[in-house]
Amino acid sequence: FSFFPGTPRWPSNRQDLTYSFLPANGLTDEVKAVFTSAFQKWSTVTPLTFTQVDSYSSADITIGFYTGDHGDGEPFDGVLGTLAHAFSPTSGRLHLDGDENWVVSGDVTKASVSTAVDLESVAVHEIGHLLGLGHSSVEDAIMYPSITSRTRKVELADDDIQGIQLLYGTNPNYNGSTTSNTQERESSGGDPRY
Amino acid sequence: RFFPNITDIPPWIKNNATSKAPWDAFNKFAGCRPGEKREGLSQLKQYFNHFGYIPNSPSNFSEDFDDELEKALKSYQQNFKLNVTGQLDDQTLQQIVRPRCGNADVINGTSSMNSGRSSSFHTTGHLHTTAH
Repeated sequence: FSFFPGTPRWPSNRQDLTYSFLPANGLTDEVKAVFTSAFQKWSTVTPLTFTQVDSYSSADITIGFYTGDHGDGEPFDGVLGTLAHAFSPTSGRLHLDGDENWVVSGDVTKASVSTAVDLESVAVHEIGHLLGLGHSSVEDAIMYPSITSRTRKVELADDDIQGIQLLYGTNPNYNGSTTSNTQERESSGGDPRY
Repeated sequence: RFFPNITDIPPWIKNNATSKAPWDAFNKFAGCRPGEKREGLSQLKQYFNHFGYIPNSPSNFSEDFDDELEKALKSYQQNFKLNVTGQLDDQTLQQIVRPRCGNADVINGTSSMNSGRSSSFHTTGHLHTTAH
């Protein structure tokens, strides 16, 4: 795992975070639920909590789908390539490429379209950035920078958990295991960890 | 575009799925070596610049496989646990063209992505570690 330069994090008086969706996207409840699940991955292992609110302007974390140049100097590039990006604490901005073929539910590995991308997998990764994690060299980790289309990877790896708990500590209710469905994890070559 | 289920993906999306992803063009550089000049290498340098492996952003990158690109490649290969060859081998290109997060791997010239290991770790192994 790694952190952003200067190790920015949400301060101790801002651990109960709110999030909201760009109203112009008109996202369905089903899409929003994907993010709820993604936030839960991180709240399970830390004392952080995440609550969806309607007020986009006052939310700690804002989530929006954009295409091409969307004003932050990091234009999206159409199908595949760059899928999303997010800012370090305490910016709270999470942007996803609206041109992707986002799969909201179902077994993305069986998608007939080669460009299908699992939304929750990308959401869990980008939330890691929002909380202060940089990229990881551990291929099994959520914070590994790349993900192949038609792949699902939503469970935090030990590497992710160690990193985020260094920033925020441990959820007192965390029992040391986040993997409820081992079939959801990508297979790993089992690189040694030091 | 959102698909509540994979079965909802319409036929026209499937028919257009053969369109090239933005970085597929980099595959033509397979086997390209330091010292060569290839049209389009400037775009590969822009890729590495975007993800932090080439720190400066000149108005125009050259089409030369120069020391700067070789150094960027080695750093990239180290971060992704590839063989550190400094060349555009197949394994490296396969990784480069994969879809990914737009955030940089190297920020302000510093990469902690691979535990900050220097390339000397891979060549000499002079790093004491404790397994846990």
